[in-house]
Amino acid sequence: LTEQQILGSLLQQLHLSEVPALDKADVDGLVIPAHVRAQYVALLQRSHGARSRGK
Amino acid sequence: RFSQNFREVVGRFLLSEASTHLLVFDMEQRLPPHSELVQAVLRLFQEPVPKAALRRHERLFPRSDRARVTVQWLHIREDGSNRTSLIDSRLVSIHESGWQALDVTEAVTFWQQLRRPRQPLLLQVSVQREPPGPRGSDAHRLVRFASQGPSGGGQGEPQLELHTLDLRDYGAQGNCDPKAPVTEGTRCCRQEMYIDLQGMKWAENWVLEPPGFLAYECVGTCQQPPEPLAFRWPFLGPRQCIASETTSLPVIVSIQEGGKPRPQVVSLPNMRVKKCSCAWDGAPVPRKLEP
Repeated sequence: LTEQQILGSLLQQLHLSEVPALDKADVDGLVIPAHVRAQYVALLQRSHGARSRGK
Repeated sequence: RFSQNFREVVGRFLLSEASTHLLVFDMEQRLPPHSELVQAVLRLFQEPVPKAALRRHERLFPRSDRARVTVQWLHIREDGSNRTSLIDSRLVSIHESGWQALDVTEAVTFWQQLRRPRQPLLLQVSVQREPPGPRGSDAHRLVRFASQGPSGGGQGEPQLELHTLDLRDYGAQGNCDPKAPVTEGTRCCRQEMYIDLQGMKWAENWVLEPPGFLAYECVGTCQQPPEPLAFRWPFLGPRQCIASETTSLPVIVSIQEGGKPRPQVVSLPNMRVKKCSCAWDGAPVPRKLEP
């Protein structure tokens, strides 16, 4: 798994063609709301449990 | 003939397109545990055509001595309905006799996906006119397989050959031993590999979670089987150590919405290796049994 593959997958999922220009001020103090964190944790748990088809 | 309302239309059997046989194989306990099915071969004994019949056929249909043998997997669903899937199809000549081999690997792969208790393996073998339609000959009528009908007597009964690989010898070994270095002799295994997202320039101020993750990778080699196969898949390469199961990775990123940054969850598919296996490079990926 290469850095390029991870970036490519993220851009594809977000339908972006390049990395958005964000600076530190944008994210400083940004709070992750509970419902977003809950969604993240649920996906994380599912990915640890779920079996994908793979090759 | 049975209705007052319809004028009856009499028909005649003009062409006999095919003769069909159903083969039943009891498969329980046939495939050893911890084994991988490499190939399944159906062998049918084609009986020699009597010379007189051959001569008669050649008079009627010169230059046309072939028939098509087709194997379909028959699945009888729980609700009693059934479906067939085409598995293999080959041309045979009425001048030949002896064991014919058909590749039924996919039928056994389908059968393996059935829920237990599983029905026997049902193979529908049909001998068809080739080519179909009025241009073909009656050669398919002369193709007979042994043990067709009561007079079979067990001689030359259909055989199902199962080629399997013992995964204790030819498979992967799960996770690598973190204490042992990976060398050429290491058997295929899953090794920890940590991806530090925080160390990636492009992720700065964009990827909020996670700071990094265990992606794993498949390392090591696989033992190659010595035996030649009855059917050689033309594109087959060596057995390699590959990621046979992967899972996705959820991440939280910051996206701009209305000029303001907002956290959003995104799931990245196939980011983490769940399982490593030994698999033939270039082997066809078995079809999944549709419900």
